[in-house]
Amino acid sequence: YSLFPGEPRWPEDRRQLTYAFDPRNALTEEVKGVFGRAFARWAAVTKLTFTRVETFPDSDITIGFYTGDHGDGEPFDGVLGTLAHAFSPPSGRFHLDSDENWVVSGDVGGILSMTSAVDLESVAVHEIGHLLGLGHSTIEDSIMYPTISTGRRKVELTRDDIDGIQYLYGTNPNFNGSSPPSTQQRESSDFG
Amino acid sequence: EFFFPNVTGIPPSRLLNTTRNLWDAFRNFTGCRPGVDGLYKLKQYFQRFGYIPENFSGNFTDDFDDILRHAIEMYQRNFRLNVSGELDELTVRHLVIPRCGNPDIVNGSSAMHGGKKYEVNFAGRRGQRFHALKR
Repeated sequence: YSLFPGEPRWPEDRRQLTYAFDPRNALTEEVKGVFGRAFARWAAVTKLTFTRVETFPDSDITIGFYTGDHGDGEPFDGVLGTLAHAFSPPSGRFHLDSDENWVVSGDVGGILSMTSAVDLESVAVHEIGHLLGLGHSTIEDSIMYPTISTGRRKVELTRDDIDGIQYLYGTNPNFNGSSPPSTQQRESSDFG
Repeated sequence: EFFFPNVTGIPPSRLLNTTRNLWDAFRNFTGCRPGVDGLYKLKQYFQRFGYIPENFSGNFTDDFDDILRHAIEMYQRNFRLNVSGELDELTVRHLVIPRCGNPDIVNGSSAMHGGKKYEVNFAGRRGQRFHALKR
């Protein structure tokens, strides 16, 4: 794993984080639920907690889908290419490219590998890692690896991801420390 | 409009129009070496993800110069590819995969490769001085 320069992290008095969605996106509960599951994966291994709120400007983490130039100097580029980006702590800004074909359920079958469809939860888990202070990893199976092929679902934290986040925030007392699923187990749950 | 419960819900016409992306053009650079034109977009790609410093002051050219070669080497190192400084097939195949928009190298320092830090030093003028330093 890697960290951002200076190892920024959420301060001690801000470990119970809130997140909210840009109301202009009018996301469905199903889509919001995908993010809830992604946050839960990180909460399971650290002392951090994540609570959804409706007050978008006041929440610690703000999530929005945007297209092209959306005002942060990092314009999106249409279908595929860059899918999303997120800022290091304590910014909390999480932006996704609304030009992608986001798939919100894992039940897609092998055809996905031949299309431009992207698994939303896979990208959400990765970007939350950035929001919490993790940079990119060279471990191809890790969540924090920079690329994700269309047709791939990768949502389980690996040992590399867990080591990184626990270095920043410590261990969830309820985390049993068991090894994350093996590569073979995770691959079997991939689309296609 | 852009959420689909599963892939079968995506209109075929939309899929046909979106199976290729901007970076697919990089496939044309497979195997190219110094002397091949058309590379400035690839330099922009590498700069976007930190492999060429943001403060590079000149305009990118189509030259396969040291700036590009060192960016390719750093990229290959980060993605655990064969470090050749050349645009071999596997490297180009990696380049076109959709990815996170966050840079791999921040402020000239990459911590991606096995915890070892690599620092990029760049004089600011094209071709003058550009090297990667392993710490």
